Amino acid sequence: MFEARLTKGELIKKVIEALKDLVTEANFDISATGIQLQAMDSSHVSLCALQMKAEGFDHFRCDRSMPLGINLSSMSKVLKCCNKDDIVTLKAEDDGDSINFMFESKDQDKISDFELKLMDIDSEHFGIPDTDYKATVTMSASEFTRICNDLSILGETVAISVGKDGVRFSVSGEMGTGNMTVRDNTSSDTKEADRVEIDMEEPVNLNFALRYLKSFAKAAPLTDRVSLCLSRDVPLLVKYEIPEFGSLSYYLAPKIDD
Amino acid sequence: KGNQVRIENFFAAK
Repeated sequence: MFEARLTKGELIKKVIEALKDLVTEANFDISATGIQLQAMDSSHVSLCALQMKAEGFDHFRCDRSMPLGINLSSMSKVLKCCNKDDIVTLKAEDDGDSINFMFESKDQDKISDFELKLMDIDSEHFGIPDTDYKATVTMSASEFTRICNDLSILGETVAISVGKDGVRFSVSGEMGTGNMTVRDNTSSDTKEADRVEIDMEEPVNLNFALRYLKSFAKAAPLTDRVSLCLSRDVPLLVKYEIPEFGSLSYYLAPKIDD
Repeated sequence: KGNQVRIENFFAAK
């Protein structure tokens, strides 16, 4: 028996909104420690890794570890019926072929339940090594969304370079070129939400497809901050930490010159 | 600008 109840049910809705552009169907691996998901996009260019800790839920019970294969676009449709302040309960039997969603309004005056059929999904799992990244930038999640959306007007590829002057996002396309530089402002009196922290061991300069970054940025409603971790010739890690609940990490393979 | 590399090239399957 699996049962998980979350007062802040909206979090689940936001998680699915942050995944469904990249991943059509995925296994939610449930165990006594929580829920994990690892999935690649259909082009195998990026990898999403979700972690939701059991302690982050108001109630969490999982008698047997198992994968719950779910179509994310169906799940997103079901979650459209969940209101902002609803309490969400997820339930599945050990040998069942469905997952149950229950949405309760805060005042307990409306209760809805939905059942979704589970799918058998043959998914590969990757071992993600602990990487000592050469540059880490932590900034406002909404500002990062803005940068990705704004620069995509000009081109498909962004060069991200972290140097002593800050982190520069550059795009060039048929229309022209654009650069946005964000500087470390930790020494000034910047309010928490707008703080930019740059931790650089050595300069890094890598190219990435903007369309994936734009999809990752859909996770911004989950939390205030995002971290970008870079090292030469390895995937970019874009990490959204959800306080007391878990994290949503995206890995994006770079574009490499011949 | 640059060739897109696949993500599997970086992570070993478990």
